[in-house]
Order: sequence, then C-alpha cells, then structure tokens
Amino acid sequence: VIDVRDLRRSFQLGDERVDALRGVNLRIAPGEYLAIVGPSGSGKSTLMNILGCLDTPTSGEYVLDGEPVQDLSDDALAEIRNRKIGFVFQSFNLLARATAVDNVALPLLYSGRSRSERREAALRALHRVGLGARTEHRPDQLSGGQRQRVAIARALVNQPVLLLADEPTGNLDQRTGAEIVALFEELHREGVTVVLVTHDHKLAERTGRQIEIVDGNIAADRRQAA
Amino acid sequence: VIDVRDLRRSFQLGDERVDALRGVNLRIAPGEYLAIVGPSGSGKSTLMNILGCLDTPTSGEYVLDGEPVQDLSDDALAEIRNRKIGFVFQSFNLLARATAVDNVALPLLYSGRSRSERREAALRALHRVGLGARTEHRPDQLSGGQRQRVAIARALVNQPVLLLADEPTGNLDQRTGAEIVALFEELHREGVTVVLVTHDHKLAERTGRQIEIVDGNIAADRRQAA
Ligand SMILES: Nc1ncnc2c1ncn2[C@@H]1O[C@H](COP(=O)(O)OP(=O)(O)OP(=O)(O)O)[C@@H](O)[C@H]1O
Ligand SMILES: Nc1ncnc2c1ncn2[C@@H]1O[C@H](COP(=O)(O)OP(=O)(O)OP(=O)(O)O)[C@@H](O)[C@H]1O
Ligand SMILES: [Mg+2]
Ligand SMILES: [Mg+2]
Repeated sequence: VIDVRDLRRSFQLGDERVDALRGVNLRIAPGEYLAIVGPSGSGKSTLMNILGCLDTPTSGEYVLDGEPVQDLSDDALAEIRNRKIGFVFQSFNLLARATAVDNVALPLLYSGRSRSERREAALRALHRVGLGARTEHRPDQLSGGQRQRVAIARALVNQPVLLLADEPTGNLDQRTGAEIVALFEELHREGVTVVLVTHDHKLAERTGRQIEIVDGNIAADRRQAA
Repeated sequence: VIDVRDLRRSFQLGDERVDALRGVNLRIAPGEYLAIVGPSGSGKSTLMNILGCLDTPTSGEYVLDGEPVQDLSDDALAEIRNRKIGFVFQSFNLLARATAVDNVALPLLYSGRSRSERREAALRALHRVGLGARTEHRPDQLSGGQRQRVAIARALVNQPVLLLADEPTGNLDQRTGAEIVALFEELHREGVTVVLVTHDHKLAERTGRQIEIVDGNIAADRRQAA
C-alpha cells in the first residue's frame, strides 16, 4: 500500500527554484489500477520517480507497505526497487550496448537464478510484448515502439507487486497499444498494483481511478466502476 | 517536391537481414500536409530518415526538388538538411549538456547570423511551443513533453520548407498536443510541406492525406478534403 503525505519536490537551478510537487496527498491500496493524468510539465514523472524509490522528496512522507521510505538504507531501497517495483521510464533508459534480451534480463541479476534461467525469463517477457523476433537487436536497431516494449518487458520480468509505467503507450499504434493495455489488465487481475501515467484519455478511463495533476498538485481524484 | 521510386532499405545483422522498406513509391507535392501511419516496426521512421537525408536507401530513388539525392555530395546533403529540412526525431536527439535555447539555436550556426540573433530566433521558437519559462534548462531538467517541444522548436528555427516530424505529440497531453497541431497547421498555411508520422488517428485525419505503411510497404494512400 502507498501512503503519500504533503509530498513536495523542488529543483534548484542557480537562483531559480522549480516546485515540481507542491504538497501531494495520496493513498493507493494494494491491487489498485489507476491512471495519473495532467498537462506536460505538471509533475507526473516527478511523482512516479518518488513512488518508484528513484528520487527522494524535498519534504513530506512516503510510506510504502508500512515502511517510511526516507528511513530506509540505500541497500534496502535498492532491494525494494529490484524486487517489489517494476518501472517503465518515459524515456525507456535502455542500455545502448546490450541486446533486447540482455536489457530485459538485467533486473534478474540478483534473483539467484542461473544465466540460462534469466535468459529464459527475459525471452518469455519479450514474447509477451510481441518482440520474439527482435531479441538480439540492440536499442539502435529497434523502432521507437519496439524500444518502448523492451522497457515494458524489463519492468515485468521480475514479477513486481507494484508496476509504475510512465507513458507506456506513447510510441505505439492503436493495436500494439491495445495489446499492452490488455497485458496491464491481466497483471491487475493477478493482483499487481498498476499505476500508469498516460496522455491517452481512453486508456485512463479503462482504469478504476484517475488522478489529475496540475502544477504540482492533485486537482482531481476520480473513482469509477472501470 | 518529393519523388520516391521503389525505395528499399535493408539492415544486415549478422546472418539476419531486416527488410525495413520493401519498394515504396510516393510523390509529395510542395505544400502538402500529410500523415504517415502504421503499426510499430512497419518502417515509418526508416522512411522519414531517408526523406530527411539522414540515411540512404539500399536501392531505389529519392528525388528531392528535381535532384536525385544519391548523386549529391556530402556537403550538398548537409546543406539541404540544414537549410531546407526541419526534422523532429522520435527520440528527440537533444544535446544533453546544452540548454534548451542552445539546443534550438544549433541549426542556425551556419546561417550567417550573429550570436545574439541566433539566440533571439531560438527564444522565439521556444515561446512558440510554450517553453518561454524553460529556456535555460538542460534536457535532464525538463519533462518528457518539454523535451519533445524543444525538439520541435529546433526543427522550426531555420524556417524549413519541408518539416518532417516523427511522432511529435507522443509525449504531450491533449491541450499541449493541440497547440502543436495548430502550429503545424499554421506552417502548412504558410506553404511549408509538412509530413507527420503519428499514432494519433484524430491528428492523422486533420491532415489532407494519410499514407499507411505495413511491413515496409504502402498499404493505403488516402486523400480527403481536410
Ligand atoms: N532536474 C530538474 N531540474 C529542474 N526542473 C526540473 C527537473 N526535472 C523536472 N523539472 C521541472 O519540473 C516540472 C515537472 O516535471 P515532470 O517531468 O514531473 O513533468 P510531467 O508531468 O511528467 O510532464 P510530461 O507530461 O511532459 O512528461 C517541469 O516543469 C520540469 O521542467
Ligand atoms: N539499425 C537497424 N538494424 C536492424 N533492424 C532495424 C534497424 N533499424 C530499424 N530496424 C528494424 O526495421 C523495422 C522498421 O523500423 P522503424 O523504426 O522504421 O519502424 P517504425 O514504423 O518507425 O516503428 P514505431 O512506430 O515503433 O516507431 C523494425 O522492425 C526495426 O526492428
Ligand atoms: Mg513525464
Ligand atoms: Mg518510429
């Protein structure tokens, strides 16, 4: 369960201070499926990075499964990121010199599995996102939508309990995008907590809840029968 | 005017050959406004890179304003890319260590303008895409949609006659995306030839013509009163 209280995040650039998050309050129950929407620059990715334990707030609290994240050691944080959380970055963040299968296998390095088991799991994840024919390609030998799907496969391969996906269908056509959405719905049915940032209103409305962020604040938090 | 005949582009990866374009035929008249659509991995970016003189075909011809592009020297190609063409990359391709304004000013380096004139033109272009308050930020200090808009501003700053934009609204919310579309329509009215790759069907239908690419071939070429 996610419990965020009065979360603030500011960036200092010389004399300028950008207040990206200005007191966000949010509770997400286990197994929820929700969308975060809002204008470009409103703070969505900044919030996602904090939820994913990739960034720390300037002030306020983030309690994840009963543990205040700011009290955790670097090792404990790395453990959570690796075992509990799957993160799809808005700009993918793939290793340029590794193949698709090696990129996807990366989160499994500390899972205790053998090299062939890791490769097996990575290949399955790539098949699930329709990239069975592109496993040995490096990112610069893939299309934009294919890179996006490698990033998605990598986020799923360690079977996370919390999936955070920042704009996961932005580079996908209708049909491929629909396949990815079906995959997220499947994970949701399996009990994974799924949080999507999306500019696609139709996708946002397929989730059970839409949180709208404007200028670093939650402007609306709508629930509906999905 | 763009005249493409039996264009093919293959990539060799070890023993595997990927035929990204398999004999594309296409004529684009000056001042047209069109969209290229199709599934992820179908060859859209590959075609755009050839149209933008950033890549050469494996076979076939590309004649741009009466000049067969394969006969042009590297210098002549660089000149065309710099003066005639504005290119928005699907993955932005911004310089990581330069500010937004310096990124946008880059195409003006050989235009004969002074440093302050280049900065002036770059600031105007950034204002036009709504980034007046982010001119001194570097790409890692910008949101995904802001980086996308810096890439768009850079493509416009040298007043190209041919604008090639690969997924220009993929990271933008409805409203910001609509502002960018309005900008493209304005350029079209000014006589610029505008070619967009987009996964957004509503945007594709606002242009005068949709070219659908499937598996490296043109599957459909539809014109309509826009
Ligand atoms: N490292 C940084 N330094 C300074 N400002 C930053 C930094 N990172 C982000 N910002 C600013 O913080 C604001 C929020 O950024 P964020 O990436 O969270 O937006 P977003 O809602 O994800 O936008 P988009 O929909 O365009 O991806 C933006 O205005 C951005 O310019
Ligand atoms: N350098 C390369 N080496 C090998 N294959 C490549 C290379 N670049 C692209 N490809 C392959 O060529 C095909 C076409 O790629 P392209 O980038 O043109 O697709 P696209 O239509 O733009 O897709 P998307 O909508 O996902 O951006 C893809 O299947 C891709 O894997
Ligand atoms: Mg973002
Ligand atoms: Mg592409």
